[in-house]
Amino acid sequence: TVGAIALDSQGNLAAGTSTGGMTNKRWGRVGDSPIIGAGTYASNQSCAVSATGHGEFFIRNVVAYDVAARMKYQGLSLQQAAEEVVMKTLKEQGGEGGIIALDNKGNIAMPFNTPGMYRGYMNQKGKPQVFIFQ
Amino acid sequence: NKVVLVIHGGAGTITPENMTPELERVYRQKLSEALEKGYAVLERGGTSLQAITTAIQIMEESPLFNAGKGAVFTSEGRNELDASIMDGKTGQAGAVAGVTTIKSPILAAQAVMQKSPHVMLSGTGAEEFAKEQGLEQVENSYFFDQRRHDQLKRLQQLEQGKDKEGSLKDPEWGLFEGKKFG
Repeated sequence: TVGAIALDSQGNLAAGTSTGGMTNKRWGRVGDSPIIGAGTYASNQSCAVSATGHGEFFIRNVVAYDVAARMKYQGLSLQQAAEEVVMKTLKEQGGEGGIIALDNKGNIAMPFNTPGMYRGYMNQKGKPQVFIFQ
Repeated sequence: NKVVLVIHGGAGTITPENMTPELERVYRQKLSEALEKGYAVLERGGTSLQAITTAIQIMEESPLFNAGKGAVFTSEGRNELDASIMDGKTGQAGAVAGVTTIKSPILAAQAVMQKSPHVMLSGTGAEEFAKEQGLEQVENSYFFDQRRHDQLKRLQQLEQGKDKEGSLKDPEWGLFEGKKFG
């Protein structure tokens, strides 16, 4: 699964996710990637999120929207909301994976509860920052 | 205004032990390329939608990631792809699920968002819509990647008890996202 989120010069957020699904998939199984609110979400009033991992957990927990809702209704920061959803809620259920999240001030969060996640960001510092392992 | 681009290429049992230095270099290079091309869109005043579709298409066209080319295989040995997109400014969204002949699933999701009254289209209907919108169509074999196909075969052998659990420990298996299997 791959994903991208961006904040543009007009202050608009957007999120996208694309996947090949699950190995050995049967019965037309659909994961979280094409489901808005689970694997992908964006709202200028809160944040943009793209997810990757064991889709069934991300669907049941409406992960991408949950991060935005915690910011909106609990007043959590992006970092707090993202960490709580991925490192607490998901992890307690055995949901493996991670997210990238970005708010309308340009704050970034990339929590994951697996050994690694291919991820990176670029901002006015001008150089791509790429990470793979914990 | 501040402009920012963030990407991911999948999460899973990705550790230094199951990643050769050469493979790590190749991954870092492709991720950097997606960031640089997507960020260049933002720098010249492009929209966040344009930036994310640029970055995602670069990763869809690389066999390194489980999306587009290099996607994993279903139990029938086919590639079935999904994608979604959402615009934070308007709240509009688009998605496709279970498509097999659309070269760029993220562009199809964007077409659903911008050219249809729906949010999600699936299967042959989604492919029909993408064709009508002039999106590039490919044979399903376009997405074929030998490494992924081998993974499917070994997993199915494992399922039929023909392979030892040990193979799951092979470095190759480390590239499975979260070791989830159908």
